[in-house]
Amino acid sequence: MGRVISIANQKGGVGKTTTSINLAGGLALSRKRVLMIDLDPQGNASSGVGIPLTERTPSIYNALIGECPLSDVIRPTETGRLFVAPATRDLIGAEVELVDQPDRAEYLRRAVEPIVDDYDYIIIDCPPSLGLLTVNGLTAAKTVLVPLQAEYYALEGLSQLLETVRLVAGAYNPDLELEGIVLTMVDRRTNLCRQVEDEVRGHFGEQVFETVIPRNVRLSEAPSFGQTIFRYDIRCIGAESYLSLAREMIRRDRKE
Amino acid sequence: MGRVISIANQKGGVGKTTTSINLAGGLALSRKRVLMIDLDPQGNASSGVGIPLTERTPSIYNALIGECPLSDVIRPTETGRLFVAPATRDLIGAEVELVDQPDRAEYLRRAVEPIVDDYDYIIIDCPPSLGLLTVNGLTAAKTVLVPLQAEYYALEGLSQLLETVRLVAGAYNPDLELEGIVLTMVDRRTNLCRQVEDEVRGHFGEQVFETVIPRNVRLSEAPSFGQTIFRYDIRCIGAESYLSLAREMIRRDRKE
Ligand SMILES: Nc1ncnc2c1ncn2[C@@H]1O[C@H](COP(=O)(O)OP(=O)(O)OP(=O)(O)O)[C@@H](O)[C@H]1O
Ligand SMILES: Nc1ncnc2c1ncn2[C@@H]1O[C@H](COP(=O)(O)OP(=O)(O)OP(=O)(O)O)[C@@H](O)[C@H]1O
Ligand SMILES: [Mg+2]
Ligand SMILES: [Mg+2]
Repeated sequence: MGRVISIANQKGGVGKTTTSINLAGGLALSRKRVLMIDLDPQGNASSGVGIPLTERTPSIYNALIGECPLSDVIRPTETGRLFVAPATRDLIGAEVELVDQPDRAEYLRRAVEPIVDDYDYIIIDCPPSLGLLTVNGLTAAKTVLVPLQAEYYALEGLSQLLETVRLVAGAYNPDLELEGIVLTMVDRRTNLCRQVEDEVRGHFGEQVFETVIPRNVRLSEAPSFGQTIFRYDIRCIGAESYLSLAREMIRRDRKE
Repeated sequence: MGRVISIANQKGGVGKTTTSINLAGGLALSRKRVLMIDLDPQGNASSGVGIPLTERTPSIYNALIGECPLSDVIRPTETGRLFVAPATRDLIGAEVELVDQPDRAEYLRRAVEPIVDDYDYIIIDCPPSLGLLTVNGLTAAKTVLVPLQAEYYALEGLSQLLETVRLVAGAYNPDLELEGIVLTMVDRRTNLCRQVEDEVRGHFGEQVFETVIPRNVRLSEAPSFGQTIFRYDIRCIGAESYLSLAREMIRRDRKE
């Protein structure tokens, strides 16, 4: 049974897409079979693994509204064992089209069900909002991974996100749990970063991954080549930390 | 007649809120009377100028749906001549509540009209999406200022944003123009940053502000004290660059 994990945080620019792509890459490197679903109309996760805009038809939008099965949308990437269901701007329309449907939160879960056993992990990259797309992502998932930038605004938004996770669990998905919190763009030279890390570990303890993702310019260069960090520069600290995150996640999942 | 400027970009974490607060602060320092409207349910612009969550009733949500006039929501800040209309999470509900109304894009413009002449500048901080709240922000505005992080994904999203601006102008606000593009979190030591800047200036020329905002940790520390950069550390490069941005904007507005 594939483990479905949503990468969510309504705060913008905290590293959701970078974590989706490189955690998925790290899991594939660890011999897991992985599907990444791009649920953001910006389509950053799709271009970050090299799927040009012209090759995204059909896209996750078509599968979400039931026009075709998800299997018709899934494509291979340059990385072995890593597949992607790409997104286009059409996805913006889904939020308006589905809002009046009584089962509006369950469209993605229904699309994922038929193929969930074909993968060890399914990673869903969510947009920076708590709207219907993210609610679909949380309803389809078994757990949610929260990338947290070590900054003030990101910390401020955390309680709102965790409350939404509880609401979605109560209304649509009782099994939904927190996979964990991963600190991103960490620069331990600054006071602010150290303060945020201390506060988060103090408050959330074990739920915070030991692995942190440091600020590393190679991570922001890789998407312009459509490559995961492992294909772009496997020796950099960004690749090392995402591989360590993938390994830590596999270890934690085994303990369950 | 107050100049209404929306700060918008659907890409998350590019510096919309930081630019809203510190441009508004820089304009107030230049003896302009300024209102900042927080249109993001995250409420970052409100906390960034020190309005606690408990002091945001009524909020922009109540004025937007017509429950009270905007003048009832406006509060002073620690900075002279700078006022704010704060946001709360209720704002998330507005997107769903207004979606079926025929004039759903015009709620903010109607709320702003009665008070527009009381200010020299009205700055609207938009959320990271192209949904109904941002459309309301673009419909109420005379111009739109686009903060652009010098990174690949931010550049990729620019064409989508400018297309949305054209669509909103055509449908709801024919006078809407681009105030300009301002490069944020600039670190000219990296190749990526220099490449993005060259590409943007090559393509958009005069529409890109000469002033760039460098990456400066003081800018990310100030919000945890609820202060603009000018009250937090007026001598830092972050304060200098936002004051220069405000001055450049005033100069450009005079030329029109
Ligand atoms: N650890 C890191 N070091 C350096 N740059 C990073 C790191 N993680 C992400 N970035 C860069 O920071 C920017 C924001 O990251 P990303 O787009 O992954 O965040 P996001 O949360 O998915 O944003 P959005 O809210 O728009 O979906 C991107 O330009 C990315 O390349
Ligand atoms: N020039 C800068 N130098 C250093 N840090 C910055 C700078 N500008 C913004 N930041 C920090 O980067 C993060 C993102 O900025 P900000 O929240 O202003 O972006 P935003 O576009 O408003 O995000 P959202 O899409 O969530 O609304 C914040 O933690 C902020 O403090
Ligand atoms: Mg993203
Ligand atoms: Mg913001």
